[in-house]
Amino acid sequence: AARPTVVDINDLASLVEVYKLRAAILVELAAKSIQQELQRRKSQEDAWNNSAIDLVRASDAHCHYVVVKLFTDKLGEIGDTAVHSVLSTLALLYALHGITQNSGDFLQAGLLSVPQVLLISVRIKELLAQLRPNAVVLVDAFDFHDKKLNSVLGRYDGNVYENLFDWARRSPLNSTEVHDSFHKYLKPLRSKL
Amino acid sequence: MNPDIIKERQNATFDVEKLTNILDGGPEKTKRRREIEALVLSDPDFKEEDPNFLSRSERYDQAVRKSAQMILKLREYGIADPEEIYCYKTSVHPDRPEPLDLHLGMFLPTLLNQSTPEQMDRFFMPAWNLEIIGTYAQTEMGHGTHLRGLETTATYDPATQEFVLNSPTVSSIKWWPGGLGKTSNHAIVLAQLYTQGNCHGLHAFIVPIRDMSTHEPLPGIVVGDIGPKFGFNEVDNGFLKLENVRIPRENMLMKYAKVEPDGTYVKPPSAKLTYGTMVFIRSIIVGESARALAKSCTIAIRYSAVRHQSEIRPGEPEPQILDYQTQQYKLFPLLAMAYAFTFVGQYMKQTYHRISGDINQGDFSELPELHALSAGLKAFTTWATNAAIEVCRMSCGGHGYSRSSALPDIYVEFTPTCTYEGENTVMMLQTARYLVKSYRQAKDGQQLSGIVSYLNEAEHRRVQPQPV
Repeated sequence: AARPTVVDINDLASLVEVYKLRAAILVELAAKSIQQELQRRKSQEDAWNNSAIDLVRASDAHCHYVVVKLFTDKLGEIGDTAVHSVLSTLALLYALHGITQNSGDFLQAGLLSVPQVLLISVRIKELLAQLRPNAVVLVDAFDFHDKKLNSVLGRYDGNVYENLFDWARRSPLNSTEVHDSFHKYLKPLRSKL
Repeated sequence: MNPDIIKERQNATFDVEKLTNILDGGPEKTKRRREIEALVLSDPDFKEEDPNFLSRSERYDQAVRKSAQMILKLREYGIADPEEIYCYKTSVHPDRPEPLDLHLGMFLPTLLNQSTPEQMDRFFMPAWNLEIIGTYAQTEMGHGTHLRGLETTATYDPATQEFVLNSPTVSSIKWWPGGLGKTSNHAIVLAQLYTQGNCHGLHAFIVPIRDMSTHEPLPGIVVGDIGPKFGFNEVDNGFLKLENVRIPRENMLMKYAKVEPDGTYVKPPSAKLTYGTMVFIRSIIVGESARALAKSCTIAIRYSAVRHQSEIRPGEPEPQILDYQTQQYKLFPLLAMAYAFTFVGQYMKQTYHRISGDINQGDFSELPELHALSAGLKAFTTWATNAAIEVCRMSCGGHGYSRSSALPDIYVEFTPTCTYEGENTVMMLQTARYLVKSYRQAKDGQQLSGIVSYLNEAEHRRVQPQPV
């Protein structure tokens, strides 16, 4: 019943498939773990508890598959070529990065080979370089008004340093040049030394 | 404008406005969102002191002032669409929680989804007009996500046709609900229903907790603020102890489950309907994850474009830190994740509304899948986002630690999503229960539909690694 897979790491549909298989395998593994526990004459509840790590792993894999799938599905709705291209790069990065973060699952299940995982690391570096020119505009697209972002570091105009200084000047500790604590504690201390 | 950031924008390979339109759901929606934001951001009534420099009490005070203004302005402008209200609210309280969050996000939706027509008149309209300010009191000091473990009781007394509510133990005191401590005058209380000597599990009851004119706690009600937390400084998360509090039979939310005047219990068509509001909130949280992550990425990436540090090649000027491969490796996968979660959030919202429509037509068939999906995705996205915000903060070096960066605040406001509205591990196990059940059904030859349909094929698929 062996079904050979050839995963094309540049093809999102192929990656969705591999995430799907990972989820299916981990769900199967968790279900079998419960079964094995039951065969050891454990109660249903104890069997569940003794399989909980596998169950969480299965859920995680299922959700990861759903996210990769929905991101890929979304690309089908995007008509503008330039936007489609940059979002496809992001989707590919998301899917491949997820594989490197969970490579044990994919290797263990025999969904990917070691050379493929190494190839994925190389491909991720290429994608980073590809995204670099669009990084700032990709966050601009979220369109957070400065007042809503409320961040000196994340200002739209990028004028960070002068505003960081202004912000610090507004700290209540700076409302007086000499803080009361100096008169209350430090000055008396000095006279006692 | 900083020259680095100008250069970055000149290098773009796509039209940023087109992508914004996609994220908003169309050019008209972008236009409308900006109109609503402008209404708030140009309004002097919403001018605020920088909360970073205020005490907790001052922050709560400022938040209540703005929330009260917000309600008046929403009426003045005739903004009634839930999405537009959300947009207005997140502009008034820029992505900070506020004391009316549970009123707007849980109290009103629960009334809307679980009230009888009579209850809609009695409670929903006054709540919509903010005469009634409500919260959703489910979690107790000793029990949270495990709903069957909740101890608060509502015992029906057919002689007076009232429910008697009690907090029988210290651990049963309601704990954590937002807006409960000082703001609300009503609460939807989740309690174990007892009638004719039998317990029928958790049901929702509308309980007045404060006098409508004096705002003093009512007899039998012990209510207050639970004290400072990691974040959520604007919100009066509260406690509530019920001591033989009597409410009329009509205060039980009876759209689905019912208690007849003689105490006869009528079961709901689906046990999961009681938790409909939780499902709604979990669906919303997926979108909130995307938003928190998008904000964090915006801050970290813009700052990385203007910050220059060290050198890649000796003797050359300090490069933008965004040019370092390690910085790209920290941030770009998170940027990709922010987009992924945004689209998943859109999907969850659409799916929730579609299935809610089906439920209103009496079709509950997709409710279990929605329940499982919202639980799992809530856990998956919040865990990932929580870790990602911290990566963004550290990618800003020392300045990320300053609250001027906003990243510490984003983190503390976001991190409770991993434990509220369902602790994440328990959420994952709920999803697993559905997956294992589906797997067994598939194994028994049943054809699964929906997002788990891939389990139909699981039995037939055996794979082996192939060289590329």
